[in-house]
Amino acid sequence: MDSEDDLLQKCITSAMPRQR
Amino acid sequence: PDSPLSRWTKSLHSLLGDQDGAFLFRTFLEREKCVDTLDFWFACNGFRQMDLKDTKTQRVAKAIYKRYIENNSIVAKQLKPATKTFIRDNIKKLHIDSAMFDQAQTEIQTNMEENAYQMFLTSDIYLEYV
Repeated sequence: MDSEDDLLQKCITSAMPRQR
Repeated sequence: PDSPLSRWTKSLHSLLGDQDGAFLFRTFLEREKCVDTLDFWFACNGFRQMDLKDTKTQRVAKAIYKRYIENNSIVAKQLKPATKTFIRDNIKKLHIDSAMFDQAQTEIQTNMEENAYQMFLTSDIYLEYV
């Protein structure tokens, strides 16, 4: 199971803009 | 006229919607020791998109609360006491809702627009990139 830190990091990354 | 650079100066939103812009702004905030405000802003956006039926969502809400709000971090310092209380109560009662961080995100965003974003547009790191 992912740690809370991993989940938080994934959440942040998911919201970051992708390459145009 | 519609280059990424001209869009960066249009608004904080357009800066953060651009990959290079967001990366450069993040580098700037790391130097200014307030990168947590930007990570919190992105975390709020990511959280809003999560499925409330997924058990991970509750864990992420707690992780955001612990990392940015419960302690005396730069994010916590910029939030109104009532906003922090509202989130703390929601976490304690397990009232996990997609909009639970909206007010906090707005307060952080307003602060960034008035301060860090303005400083960024006159910073060396931005001017060198331009």
